[in-house]
Amino acid sequence: NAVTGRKDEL
Amino acid sequence: MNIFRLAGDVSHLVAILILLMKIWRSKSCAGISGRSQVLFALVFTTRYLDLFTVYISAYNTVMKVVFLALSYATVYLIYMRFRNSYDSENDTFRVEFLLIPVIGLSFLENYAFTPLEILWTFSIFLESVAIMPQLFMITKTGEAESITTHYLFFLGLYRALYIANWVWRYHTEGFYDQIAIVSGVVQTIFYCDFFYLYVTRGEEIRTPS
Repeated sequence: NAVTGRKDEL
Repeated sequence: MNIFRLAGDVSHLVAILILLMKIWRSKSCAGISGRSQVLFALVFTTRYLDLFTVYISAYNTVMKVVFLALSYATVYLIYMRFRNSYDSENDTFRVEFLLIPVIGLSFLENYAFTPLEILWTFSIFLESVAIMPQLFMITKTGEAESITTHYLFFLGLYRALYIANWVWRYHTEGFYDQIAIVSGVVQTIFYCDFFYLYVTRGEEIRTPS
């Protein structure tokens, strides 16, 4: 699942 | 959020604080690679560009600001405040050998061909190799002060804990971030030989120069 936009990890 | 990621973030913060306090208290940056610290400041700068556009949580925002501030403070101490103790003779790793491949790869391998995504990917790839100048400097000088080894230990531990976090998130929420995982594994592998020395030799590290 491509993780674009909202990234919740530092 | 899970315990592995929280422990990882704490370990990362501890590493950065260990280094900053060491430089500040000893009023010297001998044995520290300024190049690595510049690369880390660049990693945070290119990764946290969404600081003002995307709100995740108070924790997320606070930690981003803290990491940015501490990394720039460290660079400032090395190149400005205590520049006369900066060991430029031994901090000679050719960072262009890191930047060019990382820039190229972030254009090739990313989730979306947009400035924010490419810069984020660049920061992920760069972080995995940003410690190279520091490790190179240690092999060149043949030794690392014990505090520097603690810094490297917690810095290596942080991404190892993030790997545990990714395993946990995959099994609990089916989440996985392929670019971060591959890069994080490579990054942690680079620390393995240091971890071995750190555990077997304890404090002082003498690299076979």
